[in-house]
Amino acid sequence: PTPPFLKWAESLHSLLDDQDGIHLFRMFLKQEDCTDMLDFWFACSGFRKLEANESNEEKKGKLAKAIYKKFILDTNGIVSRQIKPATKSFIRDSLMKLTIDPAMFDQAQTEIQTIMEDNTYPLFLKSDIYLEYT
Amino acid sequence: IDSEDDLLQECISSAMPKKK
Repeated sequence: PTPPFLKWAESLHSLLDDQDGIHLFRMFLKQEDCTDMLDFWFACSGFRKLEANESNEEKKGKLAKAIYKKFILDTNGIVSRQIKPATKSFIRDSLMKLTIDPAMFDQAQTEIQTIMEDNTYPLFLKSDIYLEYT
Repeated sequence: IDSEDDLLQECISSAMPKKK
């Protein structure tokens, strides 16, 4: 069978689908001071997965606010700096509405994912952390 | 009542793959 570390080199999704891969990628991002990008990516996925039942509505609202506060409100944060202003406005407007859309962070997640795919992920595959592991 | 950080942590963990 293909060793996991070779699978990690196939795509960002293969890397993020493996606990050890995530752990190693996080170590690399820590050096680059941008673990928030990874946390944000997973927070968006987790938010979308929340089931749409009554008891979750309040939780969803709280969580959406927590994600916004932690990653987007601080304009000096790595995530906030990389997301387009229109996307940030869209999220802020969604938060003001009473019904929280499960897809409200999708665009922002895609933007962060593209930056990881074009930038940190290829750098990771060339990094000492990854090469030493292999 | 969950604090915002706990809520966020729980959310991030829920999206992670399970151990294979």
